[in-house]
Amino acid sequence: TPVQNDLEEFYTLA
Amino acid sequence: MFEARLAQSAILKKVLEAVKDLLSEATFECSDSGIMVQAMDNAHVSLVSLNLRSDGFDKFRCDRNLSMGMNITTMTKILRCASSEDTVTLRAWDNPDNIIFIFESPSKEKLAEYEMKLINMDQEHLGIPETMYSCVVKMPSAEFARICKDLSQFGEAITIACSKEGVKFSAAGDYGNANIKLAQTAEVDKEEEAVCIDMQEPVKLTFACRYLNSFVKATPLCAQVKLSMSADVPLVCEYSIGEIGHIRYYLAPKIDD
Repeated sequence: TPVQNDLEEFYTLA
Repeated sequence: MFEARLAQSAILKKVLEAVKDLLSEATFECSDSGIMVQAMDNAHVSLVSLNLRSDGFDKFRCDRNLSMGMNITTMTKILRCASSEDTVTLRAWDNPDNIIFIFESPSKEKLAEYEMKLINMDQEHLGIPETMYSCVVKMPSAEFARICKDLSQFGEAITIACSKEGVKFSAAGDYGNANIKLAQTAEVDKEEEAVCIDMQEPVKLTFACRYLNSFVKATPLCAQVKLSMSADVPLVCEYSIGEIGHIRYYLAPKIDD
């Protein structure tokens, strides 16, 4: 089953 | 002072319906250039980015930049009190504790004011770089909503595969599987009915149905939706909001473990 990624793995907190 | 007026509340009503599933509260950043909202859902899987330009309002005044934390659930309730044809005005003073929503009927015989308490919120802004996407699909928003709804019956995730032949949406579950292929339209009478694919490289990504079904709540805002995809980066699902701005949803893809 595919696992859900977190958005913060792609974008950094500004 | 901050004051923003729209001739018809319908747009704002639709915007609230389009974000309320994902956000319970959000900060509205108001400046000369307009109103911006950027907020993630509680699970930090998706992000809503809303932009309403000041020149799209019938009247817009913002003397100093304001960050107003709003309870989206309450705001949705308030907007539901407006008729679609009512004029809506948002008003707040400098350093506000409250925001006032004023609804005026077209005949000007009914004037309703709702005051909502603002909330203090920690700001968590994500820096999203300008990205060139491998595939950009523009398609009728109602068709996208229909596909998300239909495929959600088969599984918890939808795989979107885009190639030069077209775009394929598929879902698989314990009871079966389904796939829907859309080819680029050759000729259309109406631009809003077109399926248009701009592909640099083929892409195949999997996304949770739950979030896609929240995004399609924006369907009443625009006849077309734009899906931007590249391998291993979040999907961008964009709806224009008339001449005033846009709403973009970002969704992290699922990965094979």
